[in-house]
Amino acid sequence: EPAVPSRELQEMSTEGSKYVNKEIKNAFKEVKHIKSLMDHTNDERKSLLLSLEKAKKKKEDALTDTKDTEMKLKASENVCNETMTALWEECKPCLKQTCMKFYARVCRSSSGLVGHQLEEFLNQSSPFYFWMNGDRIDSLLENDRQQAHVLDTMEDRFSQVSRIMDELFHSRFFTRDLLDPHHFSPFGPNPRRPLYFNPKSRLAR
Amino acid sequence: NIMPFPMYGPMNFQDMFQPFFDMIHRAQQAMDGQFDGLLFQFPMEEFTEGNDNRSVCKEIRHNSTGCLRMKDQCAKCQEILSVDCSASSPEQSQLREELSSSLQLAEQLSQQYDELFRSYQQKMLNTSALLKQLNEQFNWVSQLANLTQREDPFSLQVTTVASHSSDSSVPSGFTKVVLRLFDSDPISVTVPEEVSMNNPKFMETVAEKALQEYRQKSRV
Repeated sequence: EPAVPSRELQEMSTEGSKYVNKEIKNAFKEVKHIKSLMDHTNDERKSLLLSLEKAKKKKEDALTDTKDTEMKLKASENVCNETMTALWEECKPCLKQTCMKFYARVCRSSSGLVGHQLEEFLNQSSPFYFWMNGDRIDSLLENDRQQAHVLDTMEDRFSQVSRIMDELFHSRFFTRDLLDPHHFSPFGPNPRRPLYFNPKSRLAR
Repeated sequence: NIMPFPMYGPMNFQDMFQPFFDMIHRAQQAMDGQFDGLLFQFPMEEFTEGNDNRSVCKEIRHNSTGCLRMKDQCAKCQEILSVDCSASSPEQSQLREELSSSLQLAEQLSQQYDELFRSYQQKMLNTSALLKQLNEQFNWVSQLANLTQREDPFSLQVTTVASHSSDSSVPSGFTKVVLRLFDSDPISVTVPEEVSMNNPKFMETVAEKALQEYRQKSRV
């Protein structure tokens, strides 16, 4: 003999189901709220993207000017070569030592390979490159290249996400307006048995 | 009123929620796929130990030009930058001045761009966080939908109710309720005996605890 009769179990199930359905509705409301936050973020993102594009254009014009001048300077005859080379020979060991100290202390990693790579790099570099701030120019160009790549990928991902979210929020769930009186029937055929549980639903589909 | 079920006509639970599960999952995958690795790390202006120098270390490992930024700390390197060749080549000197000023402008505009780029990255991170939130809020519902194969009038089905007097394994002073949420595995919940079965709070407590447990499991 069960401790609680089945009729009471059914009543308890009905009461519990009401709570679960209420929580599902709450989750659904929250989804709509998050969607509105995403729309807001997206509007801000779009306006930011416009500013970003304008700033990119300005930056790239300045970089082009810099590269052009650098080319002209490279094409001009190397002067003061002897002075620069002598200074460069003294600059290299100091640079290497400073960099390796920094690397060992801050990056906490073995500096053997990096030291060898740096030495090779310094021996191949020219003082003229250094004199005309070639490293600063290269650094700007490298950042520009990397940022362009990151931006492209971010945009690509965002458009994928946007497509999916559009699909999600254009589903019949969200597009069937609650104001549509034709479809809205607060008292369905059986209020205790929502239609989405209707056993005929498979047939109807 | 968002989900008055009858208005959606003949749809079952799976019909309603399965697409959400797939879509939110796909959206999050698209956004999160190595998103962290994608973030652009801005090289530091100054090599200081107090700052986050991960990007500097990465730059030194990847490309030795990073070390050239430390030229300020070497007097002989500074001297190269001060070499004045105007006497032997006024034209070259003029070009160098032009280069210096256009480089300064390019650096200034790059900094402005970097600021905007940082904000843009932040917006993308915010979107990613919202997707995570969306998943957290809705994951349990869509997982329940995934489990549901049969159509049942109840989203919560109580199977047994027992107290210490009827089942010695139940701690005294508690009522144990075993139930299923849709087609989930049985979930056991205990309620203090002070809340009697006739009390409307009883089933609310049971359902709340069952959902909490289910949500926790679905997060794992």
